[in-house]
Amino acid sequence: NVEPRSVPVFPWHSLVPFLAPTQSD
Amino acid sequence: PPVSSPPSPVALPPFFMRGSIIQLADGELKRVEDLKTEDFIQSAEISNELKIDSSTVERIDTGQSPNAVVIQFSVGELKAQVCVEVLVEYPFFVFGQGWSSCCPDRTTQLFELSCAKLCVGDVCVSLTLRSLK
Repeated sequence: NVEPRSVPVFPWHSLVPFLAPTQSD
Repeated sequence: PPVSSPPSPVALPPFFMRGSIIQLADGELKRVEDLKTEDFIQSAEISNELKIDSSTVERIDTGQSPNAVVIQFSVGELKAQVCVEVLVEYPFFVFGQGWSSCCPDRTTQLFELSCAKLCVGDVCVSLTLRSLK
């Protein structure tokens, strides 16, 4: 029996840059 | 002064390769090339920690590393100025348009991911913490 090769699954938020704005006043 | 955020301009992560499997917040699986604006919006709505922000491209300048560009964004309602240095092929998701990069030909060549040209004025999908509001 051949084990099915596992395919990597990436979470949706990996694809979006995390841009944390500085607090501006 | 603007702050730097990821991504690092060293290398592009593997999930931008055409055919990569992406899991949305509701568990649905999609290929990276099939993602729509609604997928990001709906996933962020489910998330307790993350929210979608609109980041408008204000400037695109040559970066310090080879093949890198510095992109200045205006982020969210506060219009906070954020700069990121990325490789020219790094794709951003533009609202209503899809994947876009500074050098779409190179993105397509390296990752087989169809891209539009990222331009000043484009509004990109980005994330912030809900608690930062």
